[in-house]
Amino acid sequence: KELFNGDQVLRIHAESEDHIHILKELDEDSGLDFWTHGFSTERPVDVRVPHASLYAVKDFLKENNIPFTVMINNVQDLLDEQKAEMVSNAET
Amino acid sequence: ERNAKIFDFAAYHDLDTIYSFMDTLVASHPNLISKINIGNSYENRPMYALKFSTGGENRPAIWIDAGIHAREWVTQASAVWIANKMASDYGVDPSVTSLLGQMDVYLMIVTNPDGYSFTHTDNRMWRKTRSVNPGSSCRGTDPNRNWDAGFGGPGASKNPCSDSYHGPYAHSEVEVKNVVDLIKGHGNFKSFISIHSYSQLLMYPYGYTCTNIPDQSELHAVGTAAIKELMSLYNTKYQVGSICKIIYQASGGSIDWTYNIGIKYSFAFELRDTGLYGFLLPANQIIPTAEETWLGLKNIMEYVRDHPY
Repeated sequence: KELFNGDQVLRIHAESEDHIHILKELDEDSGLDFWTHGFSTERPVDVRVPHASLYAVKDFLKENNIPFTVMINNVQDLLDEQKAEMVSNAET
Repeated sequence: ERNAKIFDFAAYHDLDTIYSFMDTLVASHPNLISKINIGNSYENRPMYALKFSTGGENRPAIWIDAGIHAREWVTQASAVWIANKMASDYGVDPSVTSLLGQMDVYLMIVTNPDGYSFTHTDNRMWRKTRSVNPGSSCRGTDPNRNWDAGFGGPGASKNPCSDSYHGPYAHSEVEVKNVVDLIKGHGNFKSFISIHSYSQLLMYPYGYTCTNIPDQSELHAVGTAAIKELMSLYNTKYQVGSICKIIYQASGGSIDWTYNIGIKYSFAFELRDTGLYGFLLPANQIIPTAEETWLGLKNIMEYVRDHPY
């Protein structure tokens, strides 16, 4: 079973065409899981970042002054909650 | 959960439970609903569409599918609720009764059964099909980049390890081919609606180009009216637009193919997220999401019913 301990989902807010151009470089990195698509200044883009790449990606965004927020702090925690809920529903 | 009335719609369920629910629903409404096996998936799971029909021969029809991207769990769960809602509203809600008196509705709750099963057993984040890609250790094709509409163009990847891999050729995925064959074989679909999550969008073609479709103004108006209904329930903010303009250029998508073969009322929903959970929307939001989506869907279906072509 694939586990996602420590993975975070970042919500990235591109503010300029430069930001969009830089983010497209990020898109080439096949290790990142883009949850939403299409870079624009109107809509944020969400990306699940594996724990191992988290610091590098955050540093990259900070170096390029691209604002982001942490949308999901630990993906595995949410998955564990969802699983536990399904088990208890099934028992019910 | 033998009876549709006690089925827990406010919970996520595995594939077997959803398939069992389908049988229960058909058994509860034998004169309205039948279960059509449109073929099998790559890993040989049956692919079922629920056909809502009150008779007639090859009537004008509406297609609704959910879960073509496996991890978008709120779409399959909403489709379960919508199936039950449509069944229980027939004979009660005059608009639904009138719709099903004139048209058939095909509802496919799990359009990617292999992928959906895999999200329960191995990888909750899986999106694609589970087909083997010769020469690659990565499996699966993005089933919404595999349609013969701008196939292989921008917004799809030729890398089998990418989540938007378009596949070796158009309709290479048996899951896509099964739907294509049903739509072409039937020949009288008037609307095709594909349900995804998340982003709160109602989109129309094209995705593979940012050129406007000939029916752009009509479809934009239909979409705007539909999200007005949708938003009236919980004020969930939606946007309307073409795939290319509202998100980005994405080739090989299903509604581009259906529009190009003449199914004018082709739409794609991206259901809600509160902005905190993405694909991991809590189960307590399934019913509110399904209720609001139903209002939008119903509005589109009423328009299709009243605008034969």
